[in-house]
Amino acid sequence: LESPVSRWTRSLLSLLADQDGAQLFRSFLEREAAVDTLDFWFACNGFRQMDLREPKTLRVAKAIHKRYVEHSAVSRHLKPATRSYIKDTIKKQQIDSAMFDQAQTEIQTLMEENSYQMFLTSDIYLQYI
Amino acid sequence: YDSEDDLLQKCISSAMPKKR
Repeated sequence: LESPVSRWTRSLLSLLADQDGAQLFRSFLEREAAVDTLDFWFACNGFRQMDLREPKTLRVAKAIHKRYVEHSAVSRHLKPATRSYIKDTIKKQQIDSAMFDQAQTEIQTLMEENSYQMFLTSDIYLQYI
Repeated sequence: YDSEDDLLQKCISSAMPKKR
């Protein structure tokens, strides 16, 4: 049986699917001042599961937009077209479950190419294993 | 009535992996 730790090295998604893995990666990102990227990624997943008929879903979309898409470490890594698409969607109040998908993909690619690679060689990871 | 921050935190927590 494959150990959880060896799954972490398989992919970023395997790491994030494991509670200890996600927690350790979060600690690493806190140290790198990049934890917003991970919180945004989880917020997108959480948003996708929300019921669009509930009024609070629009409030969450607005909160994700304000907190991450407008101003944060996430914002500057998103394509301008992606940011304006989300802004327009909220302005028109025409939210849908997939409205953050493109932004989430851009941030996931960023983590896969940068922070995830750094994490796998970090002392925080090496000490854990 | 939850604030926007509370709703956001709940949304993030709901997507976090659960204990094995």
